[in-house]
Amino acid sequence: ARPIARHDEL
Amino acid sequence: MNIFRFAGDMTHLISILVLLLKIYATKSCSGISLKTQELYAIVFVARYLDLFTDFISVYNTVMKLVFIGCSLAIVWCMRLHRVVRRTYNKDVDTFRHYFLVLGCFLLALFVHEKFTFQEVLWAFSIYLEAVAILPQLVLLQRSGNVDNLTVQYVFFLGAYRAFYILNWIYRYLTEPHFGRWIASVAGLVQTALYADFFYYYFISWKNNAKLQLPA
Repeated sequence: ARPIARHDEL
Repeated sequence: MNIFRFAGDMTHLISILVLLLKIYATKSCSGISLKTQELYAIVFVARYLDLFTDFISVYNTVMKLVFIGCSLAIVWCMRLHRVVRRTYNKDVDTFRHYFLVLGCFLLALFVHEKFTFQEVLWAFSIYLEAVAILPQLVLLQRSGNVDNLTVQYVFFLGAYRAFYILNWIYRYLTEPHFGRWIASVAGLVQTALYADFFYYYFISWKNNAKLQLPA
């Protein structure tokens, strides 16, 4: 499964 | 990091600095909705839980601290500062914002990226930010023409999410597997809520008149 993208945005 | 996102973050920062300037310089928060400020404080606290557990970059950490710090400082100022608090007119700031908090939390329980404490609160903060401006827009409608700094504050606040939409389009086109549907859809809703404000803002700017929102 696609890894949960890190929340790199503010 | 792309130019759209950086522009969005800077516009967001400017909106907060304009608000702090207005409150500090005029020692007044008339025309500002305390409820919107409280919603933003909740948004930042709920979204930046990973502040100490997930280091992205110095920029990311510093900006998170600034946003949390400023939003809490504004709420503190409007509630407790002995001079400013007297200028808060709670009779016009009557939006039932707790329903927004409850509704967004329930939505986050059903629609999120992963059913974990952090991800549910992240989705909650995204939904809440989309509607957090409502008490402020309602207050603007009620109080007719307001001072320029308040209008600039709302304008920059709306512009920042519009930049973020360009950022999401850019990232979708340039990064494989980039899918931030929750943030993108909520961001579209958020920017749409400002649409009428932007329209009247542009009209007033073109006619070089004070902003007049239809009651």
